[in-house]
Amino acid sequence: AFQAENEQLFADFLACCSQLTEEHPEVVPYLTGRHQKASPAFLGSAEFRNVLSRCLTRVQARHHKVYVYINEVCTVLKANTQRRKLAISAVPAP
Amino acid sequence: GAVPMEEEEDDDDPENRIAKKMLLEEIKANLSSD
Repeated sequence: AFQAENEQLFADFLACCSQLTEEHPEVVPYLTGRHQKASPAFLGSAEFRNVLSRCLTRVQARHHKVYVYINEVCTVLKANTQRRKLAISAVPAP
Repeated sequence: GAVPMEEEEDDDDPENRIAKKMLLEEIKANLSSD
């Protein structure tokens, strides 16, 4: 339900972070990668919108805490990573 | 005299410094596991 809004918020968050993490150019691609691996259900959720909205507002107000907010977004994205399908067909019967 | 420009504040904030360290270590670990 919030997919379009969340994508815009994430793009704004990335834009803000990329300016503030120029000394470590690996940070933004890492964040993007985490976003790509997250489950679509979470990416369109109100929970993700709330986290993004809060972190974006805060990073804009407190540039000196940029890594704190990046970490927060990364943590929720990691917690909602799409699960890999496991090959369990080869498990022997007891 | 000239007033020095404001420098990067990242390392002045302990919470940010820890978060930065954790994040960079995580990125490094991720790169090496690929």
